[in-house]
Amino acid sequence: STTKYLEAFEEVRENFKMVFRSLFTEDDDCDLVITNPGSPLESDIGIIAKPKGKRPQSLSQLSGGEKTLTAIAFLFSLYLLKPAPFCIFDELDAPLDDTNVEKLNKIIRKFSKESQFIIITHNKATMAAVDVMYGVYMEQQGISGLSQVDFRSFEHDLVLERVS
Amino acid sequence: STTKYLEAFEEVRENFKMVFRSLFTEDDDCDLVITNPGSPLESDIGIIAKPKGKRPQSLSQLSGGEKTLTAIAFLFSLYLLKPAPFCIFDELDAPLDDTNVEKLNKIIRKFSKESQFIIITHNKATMAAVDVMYGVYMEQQGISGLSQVDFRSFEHDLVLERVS
Amino acid sequence: MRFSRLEIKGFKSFANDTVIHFNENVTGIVGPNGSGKSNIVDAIRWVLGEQKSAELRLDKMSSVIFNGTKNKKPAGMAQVSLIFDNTKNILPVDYNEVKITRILYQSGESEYRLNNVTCRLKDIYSLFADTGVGSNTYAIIGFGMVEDLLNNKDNYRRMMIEQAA
Amino acid sequence: MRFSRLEIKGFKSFANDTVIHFNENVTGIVGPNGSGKSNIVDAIRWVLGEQKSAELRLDKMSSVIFNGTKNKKPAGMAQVSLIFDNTKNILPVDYNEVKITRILYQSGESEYRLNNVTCRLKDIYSLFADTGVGSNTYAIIGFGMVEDLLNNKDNYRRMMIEQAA
Ligand SMILES: Nc1ncnc2c1ncn2[C@@H]1O[C@H](COP(=O)(O)OP(=O)(O)OP(=O)(O)O)[C@@H](O)[C@H]1O
Ligand SMILES: Nc1ncnc2c1ncn2[C@@H]1O[C@H](COP(=O)(O)OP(=O)(O)OP(=O)(O)O)[C@@H](O)[C@H]1O
Ligand SMILES: [Mg+2]
Ligand SMILES: [Mg+2]
Repeated sequence: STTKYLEAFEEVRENFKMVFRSLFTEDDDCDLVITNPGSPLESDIGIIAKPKGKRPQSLSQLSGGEKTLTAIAFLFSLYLLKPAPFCIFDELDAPLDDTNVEKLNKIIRKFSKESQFIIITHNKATMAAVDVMYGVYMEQQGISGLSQVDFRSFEHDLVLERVS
Repeated sequence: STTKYLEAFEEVRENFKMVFRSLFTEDDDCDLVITNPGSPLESDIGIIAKPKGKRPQSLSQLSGGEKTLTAIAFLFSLYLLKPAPFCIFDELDAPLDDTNVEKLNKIIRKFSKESQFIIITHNKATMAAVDVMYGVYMEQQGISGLSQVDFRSFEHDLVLERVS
Repeated sequence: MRFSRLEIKGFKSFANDTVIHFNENVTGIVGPNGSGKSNIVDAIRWVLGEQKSAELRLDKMSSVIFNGTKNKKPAGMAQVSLIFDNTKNILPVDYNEVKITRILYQSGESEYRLNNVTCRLKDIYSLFADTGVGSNTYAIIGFGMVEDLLNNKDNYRRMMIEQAA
Repeated sequence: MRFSRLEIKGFKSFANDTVIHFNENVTGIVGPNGSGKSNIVDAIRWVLGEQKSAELRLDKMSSVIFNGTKNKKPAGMAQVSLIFDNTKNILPVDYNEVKITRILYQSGESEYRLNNVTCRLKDIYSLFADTGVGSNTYAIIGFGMVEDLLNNKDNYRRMMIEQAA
């Protein structure tokens, strides 16, 4: 029914504003809009995302990482409406910088009290943030094997100094 | 003309076999085929890629990283036919594991004697492999600034031990 | 309603019997390109009833069966079991553990089982109704879904909100 | 025929005069998401004559002009210059340095310059003919090109071989 959909939409919209601002910054502008309010059940949904004072005219002007983070904010907004018992993320952190990877992992940690998270990654910071880690490898040609891995020795400090 | 195209195709095909095997392994199967040899100038080109003893029926069965590496092999094959004076890679290493990032950077290093490479990345191993590095940052809200960065202190050792 | 473990055999690159335990809140899966990480995600989708081969990166469903290598023949069947911890009795079944199993034989025949008893796919669907568990859940996220959200192809965003409503 | 440097002003997020030197074989560009790294790639494409706004991630070409923030008004124009080291005389010009400049004004007028002298876009194209330099070169590679190669949309692969032939 239209009412049920509009109620769900409003809740997702509120969630989106909150999640987007925690993934970006508190004074960022964002919104979800029903582009054709006259017929909401047929209308598509627009995402307005304006990180840090920028004025992009559409999502396509955002950077690769900003777009990914915006999509993740939308997905978490749905999750908050109706939490799934488990969430699986397949290398979602690939286009993100270190700061955004950390923010994503913090949100995952927060929601992981309610749901189980399975995170596939190549990113060292993400590896350091999980509770247990399994390594998948090619046991013999073309056949997968699995083994639990231990994260005992790990340093990934990167010091960038400005020289000019 | 058809002859010129077929000669170029043959050379790209030979290059592809060589580059693919250096990005994957020496005994990997790969090929480029003109799917409709009867009319080569209209026919599309098929890529056959079978890493390490696997038998995928099509490119789509390969993993994300394997597909990216295969596309990179194709691009380098074109490059060897007609070297461009510069090459720009925008975060091509994002889906690659550490071993493949290292292989990619080795090939870049080799070709960089002939051409200039500009590499955009979030990957620490790639950062360690370049000659000079510039950091782009948001100088004020929404305005980009640039500064040269120094890579003096950097460790990214990751020790994974099998526990079972 | 938590996962307890996943058992895979003959599914894509997992030719051999493999068990993955999911006892923690946040489980990480790592490994080289092409080792089989995304195949684990496919296995979970598949056992939850995924019917679209494209969602599993395949041309046809029979391609989920381990298709052999130079040194090992193709498998006769693909079998995946997902075991849930049901101690909170969220699922309307009398057991502490609920195990769903899906099998596809080379012949094309397929089978579904609930706690090792043959059942129909719709039994599995109705078991999970209202729990938010299903193969089309917005909770299994790869880069394809991120792209679909950004392109908003076929009103993807509205469809997802309708699904969660 | 190497790059010597790139000068950007008023182009996308580079509101202020910015110079990037390319003296080394392998130059790395790093920074946070949204800082402007891909915009540098767009600037290089644009000054080499890119005419398709979609290739620059834009709906219309006028969107390359810095469009302002809460604290700074939009720029009156976008200007990018790419300076080549021509000491090997690969380019048919009598200078050791060859500078190509492209300008787009808010009015929609655009200008091209070769070593600060106004010229036409076709002069820039013919300057670089046979050198392998151009905005549509297969040497500027992002994830979009990787996807086009894998999908082989519109015979992308054959088109690339024809271009290199
Ligand atoms: N039916 C099958 N039989 C055997 N191997 C298969 C089958 N289907 C897919 N594979 C193989 O599984 C591999 C893909 O694994 P997967 O996509 O899980 O990799 P991945 O670990 O996610 O890698 P990446 O880090 O690159 O994403 C491919 O090399 C593919 O050939
Ligand atoms: N005309 C313009 N005026 C001002 N800012 C603009 C303009 N066009 C694009 N931008 C801004 O530039 C930013 C994008 O920068 P860019 O794509 O270069 O980021 P990036 O460094 O490549 O990031 P990522 O690591 O996420 O790929 C966006 O936030 C966008 O809003
Ligand atoms: Mg994968
Ligand atoms: Mg970018």
